[in-house]
Amino acid sequence: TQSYLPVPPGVGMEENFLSLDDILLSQEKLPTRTECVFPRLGFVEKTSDTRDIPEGTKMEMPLWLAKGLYDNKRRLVSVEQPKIYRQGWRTVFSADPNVVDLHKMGPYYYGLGSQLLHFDSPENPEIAQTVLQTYIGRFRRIMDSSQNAYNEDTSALVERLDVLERSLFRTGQIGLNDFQRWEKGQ
Amino acid sequence: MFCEKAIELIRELQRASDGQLPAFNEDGIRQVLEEMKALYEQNQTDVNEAKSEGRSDLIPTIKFRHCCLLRNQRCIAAYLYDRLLRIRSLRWEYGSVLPTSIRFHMCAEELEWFNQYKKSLATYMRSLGGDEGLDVTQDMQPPKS
Amino acid sequence: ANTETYLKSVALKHMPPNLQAVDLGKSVQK
Repeated sequence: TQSYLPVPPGVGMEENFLSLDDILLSQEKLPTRTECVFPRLGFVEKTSDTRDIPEGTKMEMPLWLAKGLYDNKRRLVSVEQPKIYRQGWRTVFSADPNVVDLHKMGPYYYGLGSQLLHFDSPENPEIAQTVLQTYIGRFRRIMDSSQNAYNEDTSALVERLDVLERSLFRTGQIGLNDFQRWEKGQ
Repeated sequence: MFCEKAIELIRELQRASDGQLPAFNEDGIRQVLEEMKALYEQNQTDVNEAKSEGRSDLIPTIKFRHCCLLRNQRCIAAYLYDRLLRIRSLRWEYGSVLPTSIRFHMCAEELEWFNQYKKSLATYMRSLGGDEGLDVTQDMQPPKS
Repeated sequence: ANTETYLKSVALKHMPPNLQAVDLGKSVQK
Protein backbone atom coordinates (compact mmCIF):
# COMPACT_ATOMS: atom_id res chain seq x y z
CA THR A 1 0.00 0.00 0.00
CA GLN A 2 1.15 3.51 -0.68
CA SER A 3 0.39 4.64 2.84
CA TYR A 4 2.75 2.14 4.45
CA LEU A 5 5.93 4.11 5.12
CA PRO A 6 8.45 1.94 6.98
CA VAL A 7 11.28 3.44 8.99
CA PRO A 8 14.03 3.87 6.39
CA PRO A 9 17.60 2.66 6.89
CA GLY A 10 20.26 5.04 8.16
CA VAL A 11 22.60 6.89 5.86
CA GLY A 12 26.32 6.17 5.72
CA MET A 13 27.65 4.87 9.03
CA GLU A 14 24.40 5.51 10.88
CA GLU A 15 21.74 2.97 11.64
CA ASN A 16 18.12 3.75 12.39
CA PHE A 17 17.13 1.94 15.56
CA LEU A 18 13.67 0.90 14.37
CA SER A 19 14.55 0.23 10.72
CA LEU A 20 13.90 -3.39 9.70
CA ASP A 21 16.50 -3.01 6.92
CA ASP A 22 19.16 -1.90 9.37
CA ILE A 23 18.34 -4.73 11.75
CA LEU A 24 18.73 -7.24 8.94
CA LEU A 25 21.93 -5.55 7.78
CA SER A 26 23.36 -5.79 11.29
CA GLN A 27 22.66 -9.52 11.28
CA GLU A 28 25.39 -9.99 8.65
CA LYS A 29 28.38 -11.93 9.94
CA LEU A 30 31.94 -10.67 10.23
CA PRO A 31 35.10 -12.71 10.79
CA THR A 32 36.26 -11.94 14.33
CA ARG A 33 38.72 -13.09 16.93
CA THR A 34 38.17 -13.00 20.66
CA GLU A 35 40.91 -11.06 22.45
CA CYS A 36 40.00 -12.34 25.91
CA VAL A 37 38.21 -15.26 27.52
CA PHE A 38 34.43 -15.13 27.64
CA PRO A 39 33.62 -17.30 30.67
CA ARG A 40 30.48 -19.42 30.77
CA LEU A 41 29.65 -18.85 27.09
CA GLY A 42 31.28 -21.95 25.62
CA PHE A 43 27.93 -23.21 24.34
CA VAL A 44 27.62 -20.19 22.02
CA GLU A 45 30.57 -21.31 19.94
CA LYS A 46 29.34 -24.73 18.94
CA THR A 47 32.75 -26.15 18.11
CA SER A 48 34.06 -25.38 21.57
CA ASP A 49 34.39 -28.23 24.05
CA THR A 50 35.00 -25.95 26.97
CA ARG A 51 32.69 -24.07 29.27
CA ASP A 52 34.25 -20.79 28.17
CA ILE A 53 34.97 -19.20 24.81
CA PRO A 54 38.79 -19.14 24.92
CA GLU A 55 40.89 -16.16 23.97
CA GLY A 56 41.96 -16.32 20.35
CA THR A 57 38.79 -18.05 19.12
CA LYS A 58 37.98 -17.23 15.54
CA MET A 59 34.28 -16.95 14.95
CA GLU A 60 31.75 -15.42 12.58
CA MET A 61 29.99 -12.85 14.68
CA PRO A 62 26.94 -10.79 13.69
CA LEU A 63 27.70 -7.12 13.12
CA TRP A 64 25.44 -6.01 15.99
CA LEU A 65 27.43 -8.07 18.47
CA ALA A 66 30.81 -7.09 17.06
CA LYS A 67 29.84 -3.40 17.31
CA GLY A 68 28.56 -3.85 20.85
CA LEU A 69 31.71 -5.59 22.05
CA TYR A 70 34.25 -3.55 20.10
CA ASP A 71 36.17 -1.06 22.14
CA ASN A 72 39.46 0.58 21.19
CA LYS A 73 40.75 0.65 24.74
CA ARG A 74 39.55 -2.66 26.17
CA ARG A 75 40.13 -5.22 23.50
CA LEU A 76 37.39 -7.80 23.70
CA VAL A 77 37.20 -8.66 20.02
CA SER A 78 39.07 -7.80 16.88
CA VAL A 79 37.34 -7.68 13.52
CA GLU A 80 38.73 -8.74 10.15
CA GLN A 81 37.50 -7.40 6.88
CA PRO A 82 35.38 -9.79 4.82
CA LYS A 83 37.10 -10.78 1.55
CA ILE A 84 35.04 -8.47 -0.61
CA TYR A 85 36.52 -5.41 1.12
CA ARG A 86 40.16 -6.48 0.98
CA GLN A 87 42.83 -5.33 -1.43
CA GLY A 88 42.32 -8.07 -4.02
CA TRP A 89 38.64 -7.34 -4.49
CA ARG A 90 39.17 -3.60 -4.24
CA THR A 91 41.38 -3.90 -7.33
CA VAL A 92 38.60 -5.71 -9.17
CA PHE A 93 36.13 -2.99 -8.26
CA SER A 94 38.44 -0.24 -9.40
CA ALA A 95 38.96 -1.98 -12.75
CA ASP A 96 35.25 -2.40 -13.49
CA PRO A 97 32.61 -2.19 -10.74
CA ASN A 98 29.90 -3.44 -13.09
CA VAL A 99 31.26 -6.97 -13.44
CA VAL A 100 30.66 -7.96 -9.83
CA ASP A 101 27.56 -9.82 -8.71
CA LEU A 102 26.87 -7.77 -5.61
CA HIS A 103 23.89 -9.86 -4.62
CA LYS A 104 26.03 -12.98 -4.40
CA MET A 105 28.98 -11.17 -2.82
CA GLY A 106 26.75 -9.12 -0.50
CA PRO A 107 23.83 -8.71 -0.44
CA TYR A 108 24.60 -5.70 1.79
CA TYR A 109 27.78 -4.57 0.08
CA TYR A 110 27.33 -0.83 0.68
CA GLY A 111 25.67 -1.14 4.09
CA LEU A 112 28.20 -3.57 5.51
CA GLY A 113 31.08 -1.66 3.93
CA SER A 114 29.91 1.52 5.66
CA GLN A 115 29.49 -0.25 8.98
CA LEU A 116 32.99 -1.72 8.76
CA LEU A 117 34.31 1.82 9.21
CA HIS A 118 33.28 1.63 12.87
CA PHE A 119 36.19 -0.76 13.41
CA ASP A 120 39.60 0.85 13.32
CA SER A 121 41.79 -0.21 10.45
CA PRO A 122 44.42 1.57 8.37
CA GLU A 123 42.55 0.34 5.30
CA ASN A 124 39.36 2.19 6.21
CA PRO A 125 39.97 5.20 3.93
CA GLU A 126 40.51 2.87 0.97
CA ILE A 127 37.49 0.77 1.84
CA ALA A 128 35.34 3.90 2.04
CA GLN A 129 36.67 5.15 -1.27
CA THR A 130 36.08 1.81 -3.01
CA VAL A 131 32.53 1.55 -1.72
CA LEU A 132 31.80 5.08 -2.90
CA GLN A 133 33.42 4.68 -6.33
CA THR A 134 31.66 1.36 -6.85
CA TYR A 135 28.32 3.01 -6.22
CA ILE A 136 29.15 5.82 -8.61
CA GLY A 137 30.35 3.37 -11.24
CA ARG A 138 27.20 1.25 -11.14
CA PHE A 139 24.64 3.98 -10.63
CA ARG A 140 24.19 4.93 -14.27
CA ARG A 141 23.26 1.44 -15.46
CA ILE A 142 20.80 0.99 -12.60
CA MET A 143 19.14 4.30 -13.35
CA ASP A 144 18.98 3.62 -17.10
CA SER A 145 17.59 0.11 -16.74
CA SER A 146 15.00 1.19 -14.18
CA GLN A 147 13.78 3.91 -16.54
CA ASN A 148 13.62 1.71 -19.63
CA ALA A 149 11.96 -1.43 -18.28
CA TYR A 150 8.26 -0.71 -18.43
CA ASN A 151 5.72 -3.40 -17.70
CA GLU A 152 8.18 -6.27 -18.09
CA ASP A 153 9.96 -8.92 -16.05
CA THR A 154 12.88 -7.19 -14.34
CA SER A 155 14.35 -10.16 -12.48
CA ALA A 156 17.35 -10.39 -14.81
CA LEU A 157 18.06 -6.71 -14.29
CA VAL A 158 18.12 -6.89 -10.50
CA GLU A 159 19.61 -10.30 -9.83
CA ARG A 160 23.19 -9.00 -9.51
CA LEU A 161 22.30 -5.91 -7.50
CA ASP A 162 22.87 -5.43 -3.79
CA VAL A 163 20.03 -4.45 -1.44
CA LEU A 164 20.61 -0.71 -1.72
CA GLU A 165 20.77 -0.90 -5.50
CA ARG A 166 17.55 -2.90 -5.65
CA SER A 167 15.87 -0.23 -3.58
CA LEU A 168 17.20 2.37 -6.01
CA PHE A 169 15.92 0.35 -8.97
CA ARG A 170 12.51 0.06 -7.31
CA THR A 171 12.38 3.80 -6.78
CA GLY A 172 13.18 4.34 -10.46
CA GLN A 173 10.43 1.92 -11.47
CA ILE A 174 7.90 3.64 -9.22
CA GLY A 175 8.77 6.95 -10.82
CA LEU A 176 8.48 5.49 -14.32
CA ASN A 177 5.13 3.84 -13.59
CA ASP A 178 3.76 6.97 -11.95
CA PHE A 179 4.76 9.03 -14.98
CA GLN A 180 3.15 6.57 -17.38
CA ARG A 181 -0.07 6.63 -15.38
CA TRP A 182 -0.05 10.40 -15.36
CA GLU A 183 0.40 10.47 -19.14
CA LYS A 184 -2.61 8.20 -19.46
CA GLY A 185 -4.69 10.45 -17.22
CA GLN A 186 -4.88 7.86 -14.45
CA MET B 1 23.33 -18.32 19.56
CA PHE B 2 21.13 -15.77 21.23
CA CYS B 3 18.57 -13.52 19.54
CA GLU B 4 17.63 -16.00 16.82
CA LYS B 5 13.92 -15.81 17.60
CA ALA B 6 14.08 -12.03 17.59
CA ILE B 7 15.54 -11.84 14.09
CA GLU B 8 12.94 -14.34 12.89
CA LEU B 9 10.24 -11.82 13.87
CA ILE B 10 11.94 -9.20 11.72
CA ARG B 11 12.31 -11.58 8.77
CA GLU B 12 8.63 -12.46 9.03
CA LEU B 13 7.70 -8.83 8.51
CA GLN B 14 10.23 -8.32 5.76
CA ARG B 15 8.67 -11.22 3.86
CA ALA B 16 5.22 -9.63 4.09
CA SER B 17 5.68 -7.36 1.14
CA ASP B 18 4.04 -4.02 0.46
CA GLY B 19 2.60 -3.38 3.86
CA GLN B 20 0.50 -6.53 4.33
CA LEU B 21 -0.17 -7.43 7.94
CA PRO B 22 0.76 -10.98 8.97
CA ALA B 23 -0.78 -12.55 12.07
CA PHE B 24 0.53 -11.22 15.38
CA ASN B 25 3.25 -13.57 16.55
CA GLU B 26 2.43 -13.71 20.24
CA ASP B 27 4.42 -16.87 20.75
CA GLY B 28 7.49 -15.32 19.13
CA ILE B 29 7.29 -12.24 21.35
CA ARG B 30 6.88 -14.43 24.42
CA GLN B 31 9.98 -16.47 23.54
CA VAL B 32 12.09 -13.36 23.08
CA LEU B 33 10.89 -11.95 26.41
CA GLU B 34 11.73 -15.23 28.11
CA GLU B 35 15.21 -15.17 26.65
CA MET B 36 15.64 -11.61 27.91
CA LYS B 37 14.58 -12.66 31.40
CA ALA B 38 17.08 -15.54 31.40
CA LEU B 39 19.91 -13.33 30.11
CA TYR B 40 19.16 -10.65 32.68
CA GLU B 41 19.10 -13.12 35.57
CA GLN B 42 22.38 -14.68 34.46
CA ASN B 43 23.89 -11.24 34.28
CA GLN B 44 22.61 -10.31 37.72
CA THR B 45 24.31 -13.40 39.14
CA ASP B 46 27.57 -12.64 37.38
CA VAL B 47 27.51 -8.96 38.33
CA ASN B 48 27.07 -9.92 42.01
CA GLU B 49 29.90 -12.40 41.74
CA ALA B 50 32.12 -9.86 39.98
CA LYS B 51 31.47 -7.34 42.76
CA SER B 52 31.71 -9.63 45.76
CA GLU B 53 34.59 -11.84 44.63
CA GLY B 54 36.47 -9.44 42.41
CA ARG B 55 35.81 -11.52 39.31
CA SER B 56 36.57 -8.85 36.75
CA ASP B 57 37.13 -11.62 34.20
CA LEU B 58 33.34 -11.96 34.05
CA ILE B 59 32.94 -8.48 32.59
CA PRO B 60 33.30 -9.54 28.94
CA THR B 61 30.56 -12.12 29.41
CA ILE B 62 28.32 -9.61 31.16
CA LYS B 63 28.85 -7.22 28.27
CA PHE B 64 28.11 -9.98 25.75
CA ARG B 65 24.79 -10.76 27.40
CA HIS B 66 23.94 -7.06 27.66
CA CYS B 67 24.46 -6.71 23.88
CA CYS B 68 22.03 -9.59 23.39
CA LEU B 69 19.49 -7.94 25.68
CA LEU B 70 19.73 -4.71 23.71
CA ARG B 71 19.39 -6.61 20.46
CA ASN B 72 16.26 -8.40 21.63
CA GLN B 73 14.77 -5.11 22.84
CA ARG B 74 15.50 -3.47 19.52
CA CYS B 75 14.00 -6.32 17.47
CA ILE B 76 10.81 -6.41 19.54
CA ALA B 77 10.39 -2.62 19.40
CA ALA B 78 10.98 -2.56 15.64
CA TYR B 79 8.62 -5.50 15.05
CA LEU B 80 5.81 -3.89 17.03
CA TYR B 81 6.41 -0.42 15.60
CA ASP B 82 6.46 -1.63 12.01
CA ARG B 83 3.18 -3.44 12.59
CA LEU B 84 1.68 -0.17 13.81
CA LEU B 85 2.81 1.53 10.61
CA ARG B 86 1.08 -1.18 8.62
CA ILE B 87 -2.05 -0.90 10.74
CA ARG B 88 -2.03 2.87 10.34
CA SER B 89 -1.89 2.51 6.57
CA LEU B 90 -4.96 0.26 6.73
CA ARG B 91 -7.05 3.22 7.92
CA TRP B 92 -6.14 5.03 4.71
CA GLU B 93 -6.62 2.02 2.47
CA TYR B 94 -9.78 0.49 3.93
CA GLY B 95 -11.45 3.24 5.92
CA SER B 96 -12.44 3.10 9.56
CA VAL B 97 -13.95 -0.39 9.48
CA LEU B 98 -11.35 -3.04 8.81
CA PRO B 99 -12.17 -6.35 7.11
CA THR B 100 -12.58 -9.25 9.54
CA SER B 101 -9.71 -11.13 7.96
CA ILE B 102 -7.35 -8.28 8.83
CA ARG B 103 -8.69 -7.73 12.36
CA PHE B 104 -8.08 -11.41 12.94
CA HIS B 105 -4.36 -10.77 12.48
CA MET B 106 -4.28 -8.09 15.15
CA CYS B 107 -3.86 -8.49 18.88
CA ALA B 108 -6.19 -6.72 21.32
CA GLU B 109 -3.67 -3.94 22.01
CA GLU B 110 -3.29 -3.27 18.29
CA LEU B 111 -7.05 -2.99 17.88
CA GLU B 112 -7.07 -0.51 20.74
CA TRP B 113 -4.22 1.43 19.14
CA PHE B 114 -6.14 1.51 15.88
CA ASN B 115 -9.24 2.85 17.62
CA GLN B 116 -7.19 5.59 19.25
CA TYR B 117 -5.54 6.40 15.94
CA LYS B 118 -8.94 6.73 14.25
CA LYS B 119 -10.02 9.14 16.99
CA SER B 120 -6.87 11.24 16.61
CA LEU B 121 -7.33 11.37 12.85
CA ALA B 122 -11.01 12.28 13.20
CA THR B 123 -10.15 15.07 15.64
CA TYR B 124 -7.57 16.38 13.23
CA MET B 125 -9.92 16.28 10.24
CA ARG B 126 -12.64 18.09 12.21
CA SER B 127 -10.16 20.88 12.86
CA LEU B 128 -9.70 21.54 9.14
CA GLY B 129 -11.85 23.45 6.67
CA GLY B 130 -13.79 25.67 9.07
CA ASP B 131 -16.95 24.32 10.78
CA GLU B 132 -17.47 21.34 8.51
CA GLY B 133 -14.09 19.71 8.79
CA LEU B 134 -12.41 17.96 5.87
CA ASP B 135 -12.17 14.24 5.18
CA VAL B 136 -8.62 14.00 3.87
CA THR B 137 -8.88 10.22 3.44
CA GLN B 138 -11.25 10.68 0.50
CA ASP B 139 -10.24 11.31 -3.07
CA MET B 140 -6.88 9.60 -2.75
CA GLN B 141 -6.93 9.03 -6.50
CA PRO B 142 -7.87 11.67 -9.06
CA PRO B 143 -11.45 11.33 -10.36
CA LYS B 144 -11.81 9.51 -13.69
CA SER B 145 -13.27 12.57 -15.32
CA ALA C 1 1.23 8.69 23.70
CA ASN C 2 -0.88 6.05 21.98
CA THR C 3 2.21 4.30 20.63
CA GLU C 4 4.04 4.46 23.95
CA THR C 5 1.07 2.96 25.74
CA TYR C 6 0.93 0.17 23.20
CA LEU C 7 4.64 -0.68 23.37
CA LYS C 8 4.60 -0.65 27.15
CA SER C 9 1.57 -2.88 27.51
CA VAL C 10 2.61 -5.44 24.87
CA ALA C 11 6.31 -5.74 25.57
CA LEU C 12 8.27 -3.14 27.50
CA LYS C 13 6.70 -3.76 30.90
CA HIS C 14 7.71 -7.45 30.58
CA MET C 15 11.36 -6.59 29.98
CA PRO C 16 14.11 -6.20 32.57
CA PRO C 17 13.86 -2.93 34.52
CA ASN C 18 16.70 -1.13 32.75
CA LEU C 19 15.24 -1.89 29.32
CA GLN C 20 11.67 -0.75 29.76
CA ALA C 21 12.04 2.53 27.88
CA VAL C 22 12.44 3.13 24.16
CA ASP C 23 13.04 6.61 22.84
CA LEU C 24 10.46 7.09 20.10
CA GLY C 25 12.59 9.88 18.70
CA LYS C 26 14.54 6.99 17.22
CA SER C 27 11.63 6.28 14.93
CA VAL C 28 12.26 9.59 13.18
CA GLN C 29 14.64 9.46 10.25
CA LYS C 30 17.99 11.04 10.98
